[in-house]
Amino acid sequence: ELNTFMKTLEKVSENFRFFFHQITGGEAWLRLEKPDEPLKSGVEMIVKFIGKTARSSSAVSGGEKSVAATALILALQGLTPAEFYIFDEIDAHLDINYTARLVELLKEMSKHRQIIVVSLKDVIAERADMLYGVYMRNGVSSIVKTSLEEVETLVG
Amino acid sequence: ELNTFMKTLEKVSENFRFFFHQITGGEAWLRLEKPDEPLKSGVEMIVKFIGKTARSSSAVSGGEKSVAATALILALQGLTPAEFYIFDEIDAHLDINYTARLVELLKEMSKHRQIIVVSLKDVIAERADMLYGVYMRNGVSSIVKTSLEEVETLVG
Amino acid sequence: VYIKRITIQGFKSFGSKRVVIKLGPGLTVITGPNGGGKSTVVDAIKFALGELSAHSLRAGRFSELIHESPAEGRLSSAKVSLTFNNTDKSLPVDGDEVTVTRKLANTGESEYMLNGKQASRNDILTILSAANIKPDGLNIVTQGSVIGIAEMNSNELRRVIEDIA
Amino acid sequence: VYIKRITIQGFKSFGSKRVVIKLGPGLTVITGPNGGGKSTVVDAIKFALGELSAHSLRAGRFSELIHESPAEGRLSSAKVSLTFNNTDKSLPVDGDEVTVTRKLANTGESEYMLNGKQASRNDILTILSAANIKPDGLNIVTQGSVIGIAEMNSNELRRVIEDIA
Ligand SMILES: Nc1ncnc2c1ncn2[C@@H]1O[C@H](COP(=O)(O)OP(=O)(O)OP(=O)(O)O)[C@@H](O)[C@H]1O
Ligand SMILES: Nc1ncnc2c1ncn2[C@@H]1O[C@H](COP(=O)(O)OP(=O)(O)OP(=O)(O)O)[C@@H](O)[C@H]1O
Ligand SMILES: [Mg+2]
Ligand SMILES: [Mg+2]
Repeated sequence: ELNTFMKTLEKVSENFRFFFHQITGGEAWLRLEKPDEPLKSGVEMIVKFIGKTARSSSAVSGGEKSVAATALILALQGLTPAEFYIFDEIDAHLDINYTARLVELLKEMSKHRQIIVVSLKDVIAERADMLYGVYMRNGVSSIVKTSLEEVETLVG
Repeated sequence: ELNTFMKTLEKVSENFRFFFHQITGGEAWLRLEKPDEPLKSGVEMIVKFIGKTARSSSAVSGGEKSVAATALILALQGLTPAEFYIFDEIDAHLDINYTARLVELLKEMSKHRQIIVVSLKDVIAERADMLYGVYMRNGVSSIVKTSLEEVETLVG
Repeated sequence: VYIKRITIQGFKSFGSKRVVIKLGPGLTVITGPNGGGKSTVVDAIKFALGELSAHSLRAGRFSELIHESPAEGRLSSAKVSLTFNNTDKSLPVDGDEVTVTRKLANTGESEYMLNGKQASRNDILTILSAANIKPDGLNIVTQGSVIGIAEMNSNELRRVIEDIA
Repeated sequence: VYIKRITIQGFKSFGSKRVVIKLGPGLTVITGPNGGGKSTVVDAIKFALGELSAHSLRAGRFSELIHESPAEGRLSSAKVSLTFNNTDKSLPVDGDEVTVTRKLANTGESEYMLNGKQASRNDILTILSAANIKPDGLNIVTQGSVIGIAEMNSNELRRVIEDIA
């Protein structure tokens, strides 16, 4: 029981470190808040961005939190057979640099798992295998398969 | 007592309608949830985007919520002397159209009240009276007064 | 197992005309203006997977999940189907494709179907859980919730790890 | 009344070198890369206005508000000053400028000053409330909270209207 938990924690922490490093070049890991009470202790997410002090993921910036959360989600799924991810505007608070690194990683991951991303940014739309435009007319939604040039006319 | 409340509700609702129309061209208002119990009733925010059915602000899309919330905040402040607004990435979920309309309105409002906006988008930065770039080196933040061209080099 | 097709009819902003979205195993991006219906597609997936909370489908009551617009008035039902590619057999059902369907009547009652035949919600959830697919799985990150995941408290995060152990 | 100047030293990501941000009465935009320190400027304003909750300054404990970095190690105090333009006399204090200062020592104790002279937190809050300025006012919208304002429930919204009635 405890053994399985500790093994899983170790595995997710390793995955978390890998994905976080992919996007930021920094380090990240999970650790028991109270190591001497492994049966009850909470788990903390620690992130160390390049050139910065290691901090709990709740103390970093909005963009940095988006990156940490994405790395964690990718890390968790590695251990379960769920084959698809759906990300609805996870890039909303990311600057140009992190958005580009994020889409790089998602593109890479999409070779092994299905990834569905909702985004308003061209830099993400242009990497899509399939791109859909959703818009409304008279209060009714419709969806059209599109290419990036066409989207420009959709959004106006 | 009740009279002051109803008068204030009326006034805020009018302001809300005005600002919401400025940004979207649609209609918006506040109403008592239970009109026959004015002393206790909650207050609802109703928004009607062009071509759509009127709905509670909690049932619309992420971008539409951002617009409704901004209109409400501007509507409330009209009644108090607080002279400054601080908006930290309120444009995160807005598309190009709504971002452009939002910054138009903020520019207009900034003739009467101080507005401080944190944003990652050029279309907002280029309308600033004063533009600051904040960045970090060795884990220490510094701030520099800048122009839009310079920001391009800051963000990379 | 991945989603091959999503079919939406009368669910929230989608009207009486049936809309079919074909998906591949790679990277699909959904874009478009604010208020167009992008997040509604995400809601439709959660709805078909058996989501019971109207709030987590961004509606006040279940009846608000049925389409209503100036052009079409208020429809009488909403229906969403999800077709999975099951060539890897992670779903314990015969055949290379598995389709789950949920239909909501304006009475608030839901009906579920598996490959076109009536099924109970529990049947569907049990089959999907074999591939760890659930309406509130962390693999579905709704709009505006990503920052909150990084702010999860240490007990919540422990529970997440225990779930997959 | 508006903010003319913000001075930050040793507060969160700002180090021992004093940083001064001059502001005008119009539109000021703060931009820059993720993790640079933009929202920290907003935190600094709330801190100087007397914010008591570490959580709403995005810190676990008050001591985390004091700067710590590889370059400068852990500083011993944090200090933020806000200078208001008071030519319209909305703040009941003599003079065209009013400066409020808050200093936090690594003991967790805060000291407040008004125009350079020691003052109590209550004195400062009372003066600022004459212009309806408070650390948790709706005129300060923190990052990620705008969508939540549109999702306010009807009782919360009633209280907001009552507050300004
Ligand atoms: N029952 C319903 N019938 C018709 N329209 C509805 C219904 N419920 C919600 N809507 C509308 O659906 C629209 C689309 O919402 P959705 O959240 O999918 O937009 P979106 O494309 O994700 O936009 P954003 O980019 O702002 O996040 C909203 O304008 C909302 O008011
Ligand atoms: N006590 C502290 N000492 C030094 N740095 C700190 C301290 N507390 C927080 N930080 C760091 O300050 C940095 C800046 O955070 P801030 O939220 O201001 O960034 P931001 O510019 O708003 O970024 P974003 O665009 O992602 O929202 C973060 O990387 C965070 O880890
Ligand atoms: Mg959306
Ligand atoms: Mg920020």
